[in-house]
Amino acid sequence: AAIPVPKGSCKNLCHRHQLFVSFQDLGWHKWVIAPKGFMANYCHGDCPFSMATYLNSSNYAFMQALMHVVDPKVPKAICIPTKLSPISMLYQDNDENVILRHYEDMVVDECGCG
Amino acid sequence: SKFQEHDILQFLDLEKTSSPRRFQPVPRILRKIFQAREAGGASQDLCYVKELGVRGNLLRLLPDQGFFLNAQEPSRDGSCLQKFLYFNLSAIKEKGKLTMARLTLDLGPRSYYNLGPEVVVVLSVVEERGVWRRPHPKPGRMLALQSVPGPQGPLHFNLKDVVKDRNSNRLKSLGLYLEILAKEDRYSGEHFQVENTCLRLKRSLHASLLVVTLNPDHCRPSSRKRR
Repeated sequence: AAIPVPKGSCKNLCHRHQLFVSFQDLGWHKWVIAPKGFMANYCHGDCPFSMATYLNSSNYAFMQALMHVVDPKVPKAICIPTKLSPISMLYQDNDENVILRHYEDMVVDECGCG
Repeated sequence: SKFQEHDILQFLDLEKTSSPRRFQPVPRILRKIFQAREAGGASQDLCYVKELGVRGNLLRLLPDQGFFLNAQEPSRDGSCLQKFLYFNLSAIKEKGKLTMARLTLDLGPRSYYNLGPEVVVVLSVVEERGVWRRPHPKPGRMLALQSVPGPQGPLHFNLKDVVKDRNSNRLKSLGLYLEILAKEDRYSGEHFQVENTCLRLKRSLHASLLVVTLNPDHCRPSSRKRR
């Protein structure tokens, strides 16, 4: 049978929340040459069973949500990052070296139920 | 202020914040790579430095902290300049795998004029310790001997084995002995001012060591595929 989509605000549903960490705020702007900061986005929100087929969900999230409906002791599906991107930092250390460093999987681009 | 600075430093694999005494100009090669990465977006393999053709997630450009050795005029035997090059390797931790160590000798901007005489560049390792206290460190094992017609622009030398050797012996610095000899060619018909070329080289010579390391912990392909 078709599952009715819940009414009400979708603000509570799983989605990405943006947060920018400014190196200026940290007082790091004197030694970090670039960038000015980085996005510390995070995922937050509900993963209800009725939305599991929409919210960028994986298969097991759908099963998890289904099992939660059958047995509430089973934890719900949770909102997690599904796509991440790297950042590079250009900075100077105390030995006057200029350093370019790369960090994988730092910025959350997309969220989904997992 | 809500989270501990120490935590985020540790998260970024940094031991402490820096408070550099002097600001270094951003080396062109690092600026070029950084801007390419910013423009490239997430799809590129950022643990591979395509501009250098090696794997690596950490690039360090170490400035030369050495000094010139002979302050007199170029000697009669054509010895143009002698310089002791010194690189502080203490920032290079054993954790990463060394994938490149490239010495660049920048002999000055390219131009179409006053190319100057052909020079011979001789690069040797200075083995001795405590070299700072000696006025004239002695050259040890020769690393490179290269003839350079019309000395201009950058010269690159692969020092990966030398730096790896220093690292494995826990030596936290690298001393090199650089000598440039000017050859005046009497037969080419052009009269080169050896002295001018030497003075120009002395004025414009800039040495730096680019070290690239790869930390396998920081370079894992993401495994989750979206449904």
